[in-house]
Amino acid sequence: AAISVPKGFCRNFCHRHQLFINFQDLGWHKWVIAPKGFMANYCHGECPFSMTTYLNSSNYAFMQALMHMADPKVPKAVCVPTKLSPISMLYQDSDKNVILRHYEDMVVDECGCG
Amino acid sequence: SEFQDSDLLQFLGLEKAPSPHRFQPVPRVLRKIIRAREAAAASGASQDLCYVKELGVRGNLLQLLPDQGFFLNTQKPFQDGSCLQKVLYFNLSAIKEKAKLTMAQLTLDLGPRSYYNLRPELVVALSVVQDRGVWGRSHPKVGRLLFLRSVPGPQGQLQFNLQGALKDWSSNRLKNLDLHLEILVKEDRYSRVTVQPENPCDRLLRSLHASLLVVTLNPKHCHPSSRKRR
Repeated sequence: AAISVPKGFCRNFCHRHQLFINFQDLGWHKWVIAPKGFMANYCHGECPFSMTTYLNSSNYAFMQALMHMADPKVPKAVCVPTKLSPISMLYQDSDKNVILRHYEDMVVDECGCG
Repeated sequence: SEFQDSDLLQFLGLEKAPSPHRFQPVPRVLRKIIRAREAAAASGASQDLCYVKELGVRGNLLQLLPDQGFFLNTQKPFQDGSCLQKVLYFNLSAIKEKAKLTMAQLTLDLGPRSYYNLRPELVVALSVVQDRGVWGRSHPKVGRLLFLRSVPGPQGQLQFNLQGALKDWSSNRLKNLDLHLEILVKEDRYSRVTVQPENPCDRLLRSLHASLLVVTLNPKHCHPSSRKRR
């Protein structure tokens, strides 16, 4: 069953945030032909023990959060990507070869506590 | 900067940050592929990036290698209707040994379509270079003929499948591919009455552009698609 949560309450919990990587900012526009950038996203937020069930958590994260409660020296579970997808890049190398290549795990699709 | 030049670029499969002085022309098919993939990614549709739908082949790496060869005897006219001769040279060192070659297509761009009338008819002969001799100085020894193709109008792009030739190369582990290209003018009964604003051979000499598109599949990154059992 859905749990009603006050508005703004979830803001600090682990979730996906939008992040557009512009190759010009990295200086990569000098050799990357396309795309000009891509929506890479990132994961950020708290993984409190009480919410691990709802934050797409692994069993390990649940156990770690439990251990953190028992012993604060054990770090909290962290917010990490749980599903990633690839992108294709068209670029030119120093030998004037034009290369189209795909790179795995470049875009964060989903986040969770791990 | 130091980090970017080594670790991150190595992670992307690059030894160092490329620094091209200017971008090479990108063929329409590569632009089409990247646009289709960008659109699919934006819409969230799942896509198999180990299959190049636009070319109908499996592969995760497409490389367009520029021709680094040279024209032969540009000063002296050839005999027997030969229009031009060129050694095509492709540096294949960018192709990794473990990669499986799934496509090798040579494109000869004879120039824009609006340049010419549809004559004279040309014949394109493409052979392997058996012995290159002194690079750039002596006339190379021409070996096996790969293609002999009649071209009604010297315009646009011609494509040649070189996968067989490159497989020979692959088994010998050579680092480059040398080809001998000869373009001949076929006698045309209309050519004498057609007003040609410029000698087509001179124009071809300026506009001819060759490139080799190589598609490879790295089994480490692309697993064979699983089949359902009955």
